[in-house]
Amino acid sequence: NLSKRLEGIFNNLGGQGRLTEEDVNAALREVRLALIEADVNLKVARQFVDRVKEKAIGADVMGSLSPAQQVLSIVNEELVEVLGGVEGDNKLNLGGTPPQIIMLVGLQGSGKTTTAAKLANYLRKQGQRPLLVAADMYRPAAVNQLKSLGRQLTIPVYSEAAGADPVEICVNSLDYAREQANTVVILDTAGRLNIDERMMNEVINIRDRLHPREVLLVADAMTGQEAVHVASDFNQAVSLTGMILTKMDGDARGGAALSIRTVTGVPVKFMGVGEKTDALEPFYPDRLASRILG
Amino acid sequence: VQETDTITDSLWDELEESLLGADVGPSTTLWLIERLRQRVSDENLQTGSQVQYALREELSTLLGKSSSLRFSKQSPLTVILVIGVNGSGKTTTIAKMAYRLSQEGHQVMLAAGDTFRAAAIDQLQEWGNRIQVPVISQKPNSDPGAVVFDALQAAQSRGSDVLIVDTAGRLHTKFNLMEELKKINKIIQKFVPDGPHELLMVIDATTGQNALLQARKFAEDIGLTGVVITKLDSTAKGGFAFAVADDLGVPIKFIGTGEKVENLMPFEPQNFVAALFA
Ligand SMILES: Nc1nc2c(ncn2[C@@H]2O[C@H](COP(=O)(O)OP(=O)(O)OP(=O)(O)O)[C@@H](O)[C@H]2O)c(=O)[nH]1
Ligand SMILES: Nc1nc2c(ncn2[C@@H]2O[C@H](COP(=O)(O)OP(=O)(O)OP(=O)(O)O)[C@@H](O)[C@H]2O)c(=O)[nH]1
Ligand SMILES: [Mg+2]
Ligand SMILES: [Mg+2]
Repeated sequence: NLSKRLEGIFNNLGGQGRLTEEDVNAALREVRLALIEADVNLKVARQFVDRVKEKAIGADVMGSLSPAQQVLSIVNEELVEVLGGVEGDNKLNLGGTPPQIIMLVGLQGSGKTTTAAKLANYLRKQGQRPLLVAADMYRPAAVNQLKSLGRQLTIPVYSEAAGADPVEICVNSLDYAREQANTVVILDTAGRLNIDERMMNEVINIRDRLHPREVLLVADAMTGQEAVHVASDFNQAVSLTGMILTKMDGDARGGAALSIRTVTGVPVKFMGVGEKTDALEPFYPDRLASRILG
Repeated sequence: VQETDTITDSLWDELEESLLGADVGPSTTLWLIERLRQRVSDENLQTGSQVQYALREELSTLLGKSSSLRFSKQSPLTVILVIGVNGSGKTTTIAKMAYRLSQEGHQVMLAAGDTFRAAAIDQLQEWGNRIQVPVISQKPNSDPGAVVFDALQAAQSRGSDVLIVDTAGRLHTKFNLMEELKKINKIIQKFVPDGPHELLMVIDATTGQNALLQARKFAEDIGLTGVVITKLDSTAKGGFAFAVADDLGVPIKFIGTGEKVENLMPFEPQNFVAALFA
């Protein structure tokens, strides 16, 4: 793992009272490798390492820490800061006149429908009256999937018959939410590619018509190098307010989160940690940082 | 972009970047670059184009020869077990394969082996209706092994020659779920002497280095005879394919290129390598 590799590096270089540029360069090569193994985007990894380099060179080797531990602690601190970011931006913003709208978007199979149900469950525990909206009219049995989850949770699901247009479904759901006094509306949209112009226009239209308070990118923790391009395209189209990293109960390192955060500034708001409807956790930057570093 | 075609340090940097950017992974990329440097000196390669050509050769070698679906030689029924992590595209891929095999004249049957996820059975049944292929299923939350056994019997009595078994998505790190899969595999092995004839793992092209961990664990726990890489219509290149094919000796058999039933193509190593640099 990374700390062993760094120890190995510093054992080969002389122990000093300060970290020299040579020490730091050797160590940061290992850090960059660890980040790329963790699926952090190449350019993001390079930028990150450059920032750490500035902080590390000339840093005093603190009394009780080995040079390797010193570099690692600077790296960890920087990573937590980037991931954790501004106070409060990892929380859901649902203040204001109800019903507030949360829109979920993302690539095919990332976990949107399951996450919609998890969010509804979470928000109900917080005293909200959520309404789930089945806006995926493409995938076979997608509406049934959300309805089935809604039944399990006894949370209402708004849906329309086959042939209905997803944009109109979302618009209609808002009227329904007002009638039913729901306080939060969660829009589950179809999986789509960021390069599919027609499908991207669909979510742009939904956003323009409904002004959702939160637009969350649901991203698979195991996403590779393309995470950056996917997130930037979605961000450009619908102005993301946050992301949810799913399948964090596996062993994917989750470097995509660093890439997305760095390039789009979008904060992680939740993590999906299982298939059940209670498997949603708030985001802990320090935990994700150690996981990415391996 | 280079002015001349000589082999410079920046050429090696560019190659490294394009490989890493395609999710080929650091250890495979390092191996490839070292191998190419060796070939440059051994074969006295002079130009960047020659290095590019050599790279494509090395990549093709890692992938192995193209390999098609393996049918039963002993029993009249071929059984294909489809596995993989959550959301990778298993159910959709099964519909595509069933469609293709029906078009080729086979009598296909499907087993709704995902009895856990909301509307998983509905999803496969809807596909079955669309492509007119029978689907064997039981109630949600029934034992997947029982459904598979049911389907094996139905396929046999109906005279189907291909049974494709859908399974629930599962993370390879989940002990109980991997044990469940081993059990399903045993049921098929007992019923069909040389089955399952294909243990196809479905992997999402947008996956990063975790793909290798997934494939290794599935291979270790129940064995793999082939891989399907889905969602190659995205911008992802699926570069993990090289490490998976080479490391595990398992061929990539098909690729998924969209959400429609026709969007399944046999894997062509040459095309895949060319697309890496497109
Ligand atoms: N282990 C695990 N599985 C998850 C998690 N979130 C979702 N899943 C599973 O991932 C698979 C895909 O989830 P869906 O909710 O259908 O994904 P989706 O984004 O709605 O898919 P599309 O609508 O087709 O784009 C299902 O098998 C879910 O049970 C998670 O946090 N952990
Ligand atoms: N663009 C694209 N989407 C695909 C492809 N293959 C599958 N999908 C989509 O990916 C999503 C998940 O597909 P499923 O077939 O439900 O995946 P799965 O592996 O069966 O999912 P679980 O059973 O929940 O684990 C759906 O929205 C599919 O339409 C492909 O080749 N390209
Ligand atoms: Mg969905
Ligand atoms: Mg499925």
